[in-house]
Amino acid sequence: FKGRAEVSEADLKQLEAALIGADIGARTAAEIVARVRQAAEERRETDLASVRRAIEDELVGILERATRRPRQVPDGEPLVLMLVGVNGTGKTTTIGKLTQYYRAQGRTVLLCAADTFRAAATEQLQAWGQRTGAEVIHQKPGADPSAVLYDALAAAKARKSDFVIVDTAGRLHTKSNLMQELAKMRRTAGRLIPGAPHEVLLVLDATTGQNGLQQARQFAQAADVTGLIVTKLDGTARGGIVIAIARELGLPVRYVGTGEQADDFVPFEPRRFVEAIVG
Amino acid sequence: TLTDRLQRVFKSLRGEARLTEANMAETLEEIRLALLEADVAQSIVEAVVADIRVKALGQEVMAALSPAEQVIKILRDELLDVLGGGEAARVNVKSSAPPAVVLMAGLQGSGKTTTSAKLAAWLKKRGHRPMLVSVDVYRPAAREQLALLAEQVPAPLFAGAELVAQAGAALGTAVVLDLAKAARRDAVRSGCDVLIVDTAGRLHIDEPLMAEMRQLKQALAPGEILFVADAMVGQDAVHSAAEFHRQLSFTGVVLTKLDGDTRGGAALSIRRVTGQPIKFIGTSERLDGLEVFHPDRIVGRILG
Ligand SMILES: Nc1nc2c(ncn2[C@@H]2O[C@H](COP(=O)(O)OP(=O)(O)OP(=O)(O)O)[C@@H](O)[C@H]2O)c(=O)[nH]1
Ligand SMILES: Nc1nc2c(ncn2[C@@H]2O[C@H](COP(=O)(O)OP(=O)(O)OP(=O)(O)O)[C@@H](O)[C@H]2O)c(=O)[nH]1
Ligand SMILES: [Mg+2]
Ligand SMILES: [Mg+2]
Repeated sequence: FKGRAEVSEADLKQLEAALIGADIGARTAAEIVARVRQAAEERRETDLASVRRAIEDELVGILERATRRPRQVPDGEPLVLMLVGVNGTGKTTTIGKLTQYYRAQGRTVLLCAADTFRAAATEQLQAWGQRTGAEVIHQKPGADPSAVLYDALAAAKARKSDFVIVDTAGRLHTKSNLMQELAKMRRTAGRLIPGAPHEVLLVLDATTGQNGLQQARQFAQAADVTGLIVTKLDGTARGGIVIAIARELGLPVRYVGTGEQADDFVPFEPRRFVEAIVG
Repeated sequence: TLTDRLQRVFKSLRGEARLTEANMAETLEEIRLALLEADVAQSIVEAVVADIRVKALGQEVMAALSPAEQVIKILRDELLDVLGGGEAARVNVKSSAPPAVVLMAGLQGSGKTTTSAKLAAWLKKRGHRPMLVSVDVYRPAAREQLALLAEQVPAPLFAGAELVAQAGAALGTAVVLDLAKAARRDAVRSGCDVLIVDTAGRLHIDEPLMAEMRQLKQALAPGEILFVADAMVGQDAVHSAAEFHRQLSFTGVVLTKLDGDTRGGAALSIRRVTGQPIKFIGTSERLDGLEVFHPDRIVGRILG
């Protein structure tokens, strides 16, 4: 008697339910559980702990195979990051956190208030700039976002800033004119600094359901996303939709938001993320 | 579409003329997957599928419909039944002592501030004189955001700048409650019959902030508490909605950002787990982007 509980049908159903509850998706959850069950039977490792670990390994594997990386930054140029995503996911707040994170490493950061549309968007970013020690390049409400971006990159080059972080307006991926606006911003950036924006981070709310995959597809197409940030993981949602995004689009999660303050921010750890899902 | 998938299920069962135990299993599995993919919560999907199984089994074949179409009809009726009637879009702005108070609640980023302004525009159109106030003293530039939107409606805003300035660095529940009560007094003074209170986004598991919400409710005795939720929320919808309802007994739901292409299964989850009506949907970022909720439209989206 090994003292290891054998996995039961009920256990497998419960594990599958945990995956679905984490927004992994019904079909993906079924596939993973089926594959793990078969492998466990073949290896004769059918105790619950091993099966649970095997599911975690599957998920970690998917996340680690997402190998998209930022673009190369030419020597002496600022690294340009652009945050994009649908409305309300936490882009502006995350820029405050990124600024804190880089400043703590002794880097200089310049911010670009390219959300010229939403009420008080510039004021919100300016407050974060003050809080974390970064200047904010901005223009009047209604200005062309690409014009603000141009100003910011020119300023960053002149000041030899280490980083430029660009805030963009929230936008639904179904609005083609708004997605084209992003494409135009990318082209503008690339003209001024080779390879810019070097990192385009899609900011996803951890509570997002299956629509998150469609969001990622559309933003990847319009803005050439290089990675994801998952916010609001301090809630009860688990952000499992990033598994499908990793698998289909090869996009890795780079950072995670865990609250509303400047230091509620960590680099992504696949194993830890997955353990919270499989529980 | 789900209809196509069900047609294929029935075809593969070689010309079945009626709904039986045998052809039901595969059909119900397709329905289960479709509802989960549309972000309906697991527990709700289970209940719906169980109901459909009972209603569908042994049904007399309807002359005009194929078995697949018949099941779809049963499913449609079931979803419409869960989502409930159209008595939904009345905002309770009657009050024995004016102003009537509408309190906005919800998770971070769901659309409360924007919806507060949209609601003011909505009520103005219907002959009311709404005043807006933001008691979000936490999020940078939150009160500025509502102030700008109030100008656009246009509707009077209680800014409470002195109250916030006096609080200094001690921005918390005390000044939140002071602001809310001062706004109500100002609404009476200004002849406004409705006060819309925008609140900070908060997690349902954040005890101090949920306690603040309960205290706001107690202080204001709102006739309407609207839970503002993002239509693209997935399985978590049941957890946040249930907890907000448990603590606040909210009276209605606004589902925002339905101008996207999310299937909107959260509508079913939230309605089913709280029993509260979805009163409005948000359909754009503009002030006129607030519409009455129609169950058949969201059912159409969920069934995709
Ligand atoms: N709990 C929690 N809240 C967060 C997190 N990140 C952001 N928020 C909150 O989410 C809300 C929206 O954040 P914003 O930064 O304004 O989001 P945004 O994407 O810039 O919004 P738009 O510009 O309007 O599209 C705010 O209340 C933030 O404080 C997080 O990691 N955890
Ligand atoms: N497309 C679209 N965008 C919306 C809708 N409702 C709100 N938004 C946008 O969603 C984002 C968040 O809206 P807010 O009103 O700031 O959300 P909130 O709940 O007040 O956020 P917190 O106060 O941080 O919790 C903004 O960019 C809004 O313009 C809607 O119905 N459709
Ligand atoms: Mg923003
Ligand atoms: Mg707000």
